[in-house]
Amino acid sequence: MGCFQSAQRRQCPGHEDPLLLSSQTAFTVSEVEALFELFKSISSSVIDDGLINKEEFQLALFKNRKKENLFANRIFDLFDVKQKGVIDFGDFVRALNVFHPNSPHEDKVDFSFKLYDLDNTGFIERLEVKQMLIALLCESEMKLSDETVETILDKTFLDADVNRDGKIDKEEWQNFVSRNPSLMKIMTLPYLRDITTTFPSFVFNSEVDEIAT
Amino acid sequence: PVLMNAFELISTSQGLNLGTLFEK
Repeated sequence: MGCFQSAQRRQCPGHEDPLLLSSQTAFTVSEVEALFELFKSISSSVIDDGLINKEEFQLALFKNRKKENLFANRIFDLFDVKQKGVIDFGDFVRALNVFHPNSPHEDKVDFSFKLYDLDNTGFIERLEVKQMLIALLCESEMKLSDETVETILDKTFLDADVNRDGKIDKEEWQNFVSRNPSLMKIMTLPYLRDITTTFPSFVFNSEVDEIAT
Repeated sequence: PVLMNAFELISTSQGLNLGTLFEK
């Protein structure tokens, strides 16, 4: 149910029913409402239109709107499932759900594969990995020679690209992360377990009867 | 860093650390 269908709902675009979002995710209704407090804060930081644009997303990530970042852009694009150039509340909750500690590991692996498959070809290609490595080096001011970058790429593909076709497919990725579980650490946000205590003000703005939670 | 695989390095990017979204 969208917010325009009920007089009791907040009048903002994309604010889906917390009960519905809770039923589709690992979040309780209270947690969805707490996430709305976070969403409101991010989505009003530049333009108060109830939607998160790329600039607002970067501002929330880096506390600095001028910081262009390949990875932040990629995450934004994956959150923006409807490819509208903005993230609505439903997109936000469903995307963050993947990062919930209780979400299925397979969903996290799948999301991470999409994240690194920059050109959406269904494969993580060597050129994409190189592009990401270079972006990381620029971001971190870490200095590595071209030769070292190529050595890291060689080593990575030797380990991950089992069929030696020069690219990593979904099955190879699943296998690779199972042997390198630390790569999945970024896919779990412990904050999501305590979201109601991080944003306690949701209680004052709650629209859902306690009995419904 | 030579001993690390590329994804270990990439996963250290600040742009992939969504935890900062929750910092006020």
